[in-house]
Parts: sequence; structure tokens; C-alpha cells
Amino acid sequence: KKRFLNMLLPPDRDKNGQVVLDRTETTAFARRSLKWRLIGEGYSSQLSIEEQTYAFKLAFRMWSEVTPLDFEEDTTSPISQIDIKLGFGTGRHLGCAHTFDGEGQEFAHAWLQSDIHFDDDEHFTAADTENGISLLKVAVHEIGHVLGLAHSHRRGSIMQPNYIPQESAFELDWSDRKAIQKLYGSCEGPFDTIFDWVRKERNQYGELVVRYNTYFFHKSWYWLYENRHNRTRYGDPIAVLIGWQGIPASDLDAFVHVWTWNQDASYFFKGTQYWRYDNENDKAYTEDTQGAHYPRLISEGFPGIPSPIDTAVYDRRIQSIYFLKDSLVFAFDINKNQIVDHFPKRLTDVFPALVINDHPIGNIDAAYYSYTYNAIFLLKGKEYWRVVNDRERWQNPSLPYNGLFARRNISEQWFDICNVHASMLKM
Amino acid sequence: ERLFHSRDHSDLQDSSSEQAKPVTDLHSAQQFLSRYGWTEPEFPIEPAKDPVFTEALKKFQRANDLPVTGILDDATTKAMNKPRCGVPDNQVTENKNATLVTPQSNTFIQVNDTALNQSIGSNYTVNHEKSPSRIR
Repeated sequence: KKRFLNMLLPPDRDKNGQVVLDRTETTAFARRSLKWRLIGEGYSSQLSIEEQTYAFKLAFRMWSEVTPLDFEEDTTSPISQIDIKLGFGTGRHLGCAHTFDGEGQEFAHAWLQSDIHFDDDEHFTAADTENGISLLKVAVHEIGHVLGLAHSHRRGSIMQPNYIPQESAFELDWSDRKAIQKLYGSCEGPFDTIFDWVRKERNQYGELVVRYNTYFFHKSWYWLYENRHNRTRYGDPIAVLIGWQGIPASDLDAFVHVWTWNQDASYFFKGTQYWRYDNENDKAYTEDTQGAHYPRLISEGFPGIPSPIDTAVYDRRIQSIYFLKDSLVFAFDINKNQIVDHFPKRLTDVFPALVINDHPIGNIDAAYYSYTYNAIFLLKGKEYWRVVNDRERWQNPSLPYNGLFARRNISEQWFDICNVHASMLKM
Repeated sequence: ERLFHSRDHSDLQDSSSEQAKPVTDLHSAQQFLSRYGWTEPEFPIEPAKDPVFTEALKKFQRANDLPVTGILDDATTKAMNKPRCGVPDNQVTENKNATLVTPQSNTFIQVNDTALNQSIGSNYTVNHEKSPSRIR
């Protein structure tokens, strides 16, 4: 055999053996997990190493929050395995062919899919409020170049060539997100559970006001989704155990909010157990006002319901919880505390397809009732199916009860719900 | 270290390295436009009479929301002297394909056609939406 052939990489692997998605020549990285390092010979003389590292870590995280890219700080691997190297220098610096000009004008530059250099003659600052140039903002801009973005003169864009002092905390706006997503695609599912968390508050007139927030859960982290802004909350995802006390820290199966005139209870499900959440004290009950102890077996609280379940959703029209498992649906009447007659039924019968051969069939990841859209959604993988609601049936009586519209991509309905590298979760 | 004598470092002296040379005249403006990709790297003896220079200046003014005069006025000079990124805004070459370069060479990444059009103003629109004000 020709031994030299063993040295050639398989067509789908790079020099590090990582899977490469696309080998065509583009301005985008082919890999989705990238390593970066602040090089030792390139520390700034103005800021502590911790301040520099934190600014860069946050800058990478901000891009990670809107793209299917992970960035990991790597201080140990051989330098040849580092995708993005960052460093400070003055004048002739770091072996770079492009000399810095001293204080003023040029503050940094970047190389496509490569390194970033910062002019240490500039007064970089770590905090937003100080006079000087925000290292965070410059780093976000330069990382944009490394990832393949060019300058933009659009007002509000992070890719404007000139430095604009921050009046408030800056973020990547809609257009910047779409620009980077043209190169790297959008973030997609699956998700473990999704729900609208309902809060009751008193306004300044003492009137009871009901508000809700939408939450997406995946593995051990969650996002608050801001429906009015078509994005997640800045800074998400957050670890589940930080935001939700007393429930399992990962891989939840379902969330159900039972809300009637005389009942108002929120439940989380995982495996064979479920937890009731105490809204007032923002943690799971260990014992509720009825004397029930948690976690509690699903078979005890919901007799006849198998476990573990795939997902569940409360339907207030019939005051029942739909429990979904495999290709079956169990409707559980919360007033009678028993399974509704003639259930379980097939998912395809309870939620009939409106489009032939367009149905998830079973193994649903998440069932979600949205107050924004007044509809139930069934999510599976990267796709979702929306359920016909009462208003649509009133307008078009030919639509079947609980009919399923054609599938669509989750990323076309809820935008930029992106993971970050595990090392960045606790920032 | 950078030299200082006061306890609070308020007399911290600038480093011995040079200050960036500001854009003050037509020649330095020509260098600026060339460096950041608004013109080819040519240096006409009389840039004020060079239509290519004038056109490039106008494009720069347009892209930066300045009065499009084609003249190196105070507003334009001020815009050129603002702190900025060292990556060129445009790459004025015939070949518009991507070129990957190493830090040891003298060119940067190419700007794709869409961004090039944005930079030179042919498809440039101003987005007046408010900056996001939510605290992270």
C-alpha cells in the first residue's frame, strides 16, 4: 500500500480530527467549536490579565449567543491548535506586517479566521463608564471580522469602522445577527420543554394584572424569550439550577400550569416524578398547602398516567392535561383526577394532520401553549406543528378540532435561542 | 513601565512611541483613503485635481453621513481622525473573490459584494432604530 495515503485526512475531518462541515472556500470557519487564547507575549500593560480575559470571554459569548458557534478559552493546547489568538502590541508588534500607529486613530485589527491585535498605545478600559475605549466593544467588533464580517456603516451595527462611545450597554442588534447567521446559520432545537410562566401582579391602581414570560429549556440551561423583541434575553442561557430552585437541574420532560377558577398550580416533570413550584417563594415545594410532599410519583398524583412521559400540556378548554408518550396521548381531567374516557388515543387522532403525510407521529419533545399566539405547539427536533385554535375554527369551520398545520422550522418562529460553551454558562 | 511620579498616576506620561499622525491635508487624506480601501494605492501629485480621489472622498463622506462636497473640509478631516478599526472598509480590486491572508502579508480580508456596496453607499440605508437599552 502507498503509505503516504495514510497521511491524508478523510474528506470530512480537519488536521485536528474534528468534523468539518464544509470544505468549500468561504469566509466562514468550517468548524462550529473554536478555541481562543490571549497569548502570553501579548498582554496589555494597562489592564490586569483577568480583566482582559473576562472582556474577551464575554465578547466571544455574545457572538455565541446568536450563532451555532462555541468558543472555548484554551490555555494549554499547542498554539497551532488555537483558532483565534488575541494579543496587545504597539508599533511593530507580534510579528505582524501591519504596524500600529501610536495613540489615536487605529485601535485594533483582525485577520480572517485568525488573530486579533489591539494597539496598546490606546487607552482601553474594562468598564463601560470609564473614559477610553471599551475593550469589550472593540473585541466584539474584531471577532466579527475573524468570523467573516466586513465593515458596515449602518447605524447601530457593531461592525461600524469607527469607535462610538457607548451610551448604554451595547448588544448585537437584529441586522448584525442576521449578517453573521448568513455565514453560520441559525440556532435550532431541540428543546426539552417550553412554557409561559404566568405572574399575577398589582399595578399602581391596585388592579390585578396578569403577565407572562416565555421560557425555553434545553439540557441544563434555559432562556427567557422576549416575544416582543423576537430574541432571547441578553445574557441567556442561564443554568437551570441558578434560576429554578428545587427542580432537577437538567433534562426536564415537561411543565404544566393548571389554571382554573379554583386551581392554580405549576408542575415540572422528569422521569417518574414531578415537582410543584411555589410561585410566591420562587422555589419548588417540599410540601404544599394540601400536605403533598415533593418530589412525588407521577403515578400517585396522576393515576393511570405512565412515566416517564415525553411531554405534557394543559388544555383549559377541556380542563385536562394532555400527557404525550410515544405515539399516544392521555387526557387527564384535573377536576375528576382521572383519565378522560376513551383515552389514550393516538397522537394522529387527537391532533389530526391538515396536510397529508405532515405529522410528527409521536415522540414529541415539547408541547407548548403560547399566550402570544393563543395556540398549542408541538415541537420535535428542529421543527414544530401548530394546533388549530378556536378562533381559527370559528372563522373556518372546516378545520378539524386540534388539527395540525404543516411543519415549520423552530428557528423561523423563535429566533436566536443558542447554546454557549459550558465554560461560559456561569459568567 | 510608563513613567509617572504622582501617587494617583495622574501624571502618567504617554509612551515613547509616536502619536498617530493625524489627517491634516490632502496627501494624508489620500493615504487614509488608500489605506482603508477607498482608492487604489496611488499617490497623485495633486490629489485635489484627481477625479478618482475626489470621487473616493465623496463616497467616504456619503458613507459617514457627511455633506458630500468632494472637498477635504473640517468635518471630513474630523471623521478620518476618529478612532477606528485597522481593517480596510473596502478592497478596490478587480478580483472580488475571497483571499485568505496570513498576518505576515500586507493585505486584509476582502469585503464581500454586499458589504462593499454598503460601504460605498450604493445600497446604503440609514437605520434609525434605537439602540437596545436593556441591561444584560
